[in-house]
Formats: sequence, structure tokens, C-alpha cells
Amino acid sequence: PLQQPMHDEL
Amino acid sequence: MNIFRLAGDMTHLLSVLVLLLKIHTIKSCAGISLKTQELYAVVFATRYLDIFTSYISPYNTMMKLIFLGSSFSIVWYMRYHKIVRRSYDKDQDTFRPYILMLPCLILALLINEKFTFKEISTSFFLFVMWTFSLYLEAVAILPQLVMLQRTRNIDNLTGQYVFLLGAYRALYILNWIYRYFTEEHFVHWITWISGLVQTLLYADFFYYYFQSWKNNVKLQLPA
Repeated sequence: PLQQPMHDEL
Repeated sequence: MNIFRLAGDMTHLLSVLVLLLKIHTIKSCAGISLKTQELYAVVFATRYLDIFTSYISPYNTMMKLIFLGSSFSIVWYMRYHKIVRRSYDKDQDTFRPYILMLPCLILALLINEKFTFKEISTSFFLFVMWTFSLYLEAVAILPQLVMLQRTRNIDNLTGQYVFLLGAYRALYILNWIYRYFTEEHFVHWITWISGLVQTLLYADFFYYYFQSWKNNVKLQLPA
């Protein structure tokens, strides 16, 4: 999947 | 999830609810900067681009939808609602959003966690948009703070709204400190620095807000 910059935070 | 982050999210949610309460019940947005509300809508739209591609938890998705929905509906109320829009004082809300958005976009292209300009890919685009939303959120309150200095009598709900908005990011800083000490490799300099700048921008507001609370007088910011 796309590597996510946004960690788990809002 | 830790207590600081939960408290931060709840404070952020409360700030949005206080503003929606003000606008929806007394049908007034006096003293509220539409520019700041529009910037926040952009912040959430660019921050939550991955809402449908990356699933973290029901809480995470629900909060993202709430923040997106509330920020866009507040902008809608202030722009198009026939009663609310009358109480918007556009002569006092003169901050030009583009002088905030452009530098944040350029900075996000130059300084982000990827640093690789060569791979113009979807994930690079997501990184840049996410970083842009972080930088923009740090300065999004400026039009509102400028407007507060111009409007002499700040009503309680507006003061509470700005206070809660500043407090949420201060709680997030505690959350980052907590996670740094309790999780391996939890380092996000970009998030930390922009979050610190954001909170520092509220410093003088917090001071005057505390003074007005302590001396039980009307909140007033010096011009």
C-alpha cells in the first residue's frame, strides 16, 4: 500500500 | 493512544463544537475570522487525503470525518447562511490567506520527511500535502488573532473557542514528549517544530485570557 506519512495521529 | 493525545483531541473537538454552537444557536459569527476557518478547512482537506486509503481505527476515521464536516460547514454558514453571514465583519478580517498558504506549500516541497524530489509519486504527493497541512495549521490562527485585536469586545464563546484551539496543540506537545519516551524511534521533527510554533503563537492570547479570567474582567487584546 502507499507509504503513509501521516502516522496514527489526527 | 495516551491521555495527553486523547485530551488534545477532545479539546480540539470541543473548540469546534463551541464554534458550531455559537454559529448555529445564536446565528452569529461576530468576531470570527472567515479566513481562519477557510484555512482550517484546507488544513483538514490536505491532512486527511488518505482517509479512504489508510484505515487506522474507527476513532481515527470518525474524528477525521467530524473535523472535515465541521470545518466545511462552518465555512458554509459564514459564507452562505443568510442570517449568519450578516454578522460577519469582513472589514475586520483582512488577512490575505495566500501569504500564508504559498510559503507553507514551498516549505513543504523543500522540507518534508521524504526529501526526495525525484520520485513524483502518489506517496510523495501525500507527504507534501500532509506536511503542507502541518505548516498551514501552525499559522492558520493568525487571521483570527489579528481580528481579535481589532474587535474591541471579544464575546465569551469566541474567547473560549480560541483558547481551546490553542490548548489542544499544547496537549499534543505533551503527547509527543510522552511518545518519545515510551516508543522506539518516535521522532517527527517536522510535526514537533510546527506544533511548537503553533502553540507559541497563542502565547500572548493565553496570557491575556488568563489575566481576564483571574481578574474576572472582559477579555481584551492590546491593539
